[in-house]
Amino acid sequence: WSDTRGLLFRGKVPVVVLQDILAVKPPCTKSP
Amino acid sequence: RAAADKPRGFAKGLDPEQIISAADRSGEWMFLAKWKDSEEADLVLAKEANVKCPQNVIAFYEERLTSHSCPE
Amino acid sequence: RAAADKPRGFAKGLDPEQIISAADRSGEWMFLAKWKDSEEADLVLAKEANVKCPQNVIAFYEERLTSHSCPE
Repeated sequence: WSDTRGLLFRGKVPVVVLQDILAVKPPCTKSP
Repeated sequence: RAAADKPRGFAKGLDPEQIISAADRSGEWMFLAKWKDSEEADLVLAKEANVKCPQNVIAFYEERLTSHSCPE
Repeated sequence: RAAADKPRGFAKGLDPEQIISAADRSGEWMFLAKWKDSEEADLVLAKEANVKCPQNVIAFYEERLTSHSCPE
């Protein structure tokens, strides 16, 4: 994280949001 | 019997046009895939789609990618 | 100058081990890619990673699926 480009990722959590009608639960339950 | 024997999913031999939804079916991750030049869509195994049409899968996920801010 | 000339990203010629994060930079999605047999990680364009290491990209997306638009 000493690289200034690491700032791009700081404080952000990428997620893939499924709001599709068929989506029940994600396949992977472990936390990111 | 004819309906049951009809090929489904990738067995149809059609090219996937788009992954339009996703679902968990009995613990197995599935995609709903729409086929090119067809009005039909089928449930396919995600692990099969990941190999056979990775770009369609990536496009599906990428459309739904977002970034949340972490609270302190 | 030596640091600036050092190859970065896929130009290093290393195999990606894992995509560990993603961020939107000026409307373009970027991935943070960790390389095999290296302690280094680099920013790479998502569209480049989608083609060069689609399975790593898919694995990254699968680990971050959620059905909630807001974090708990």
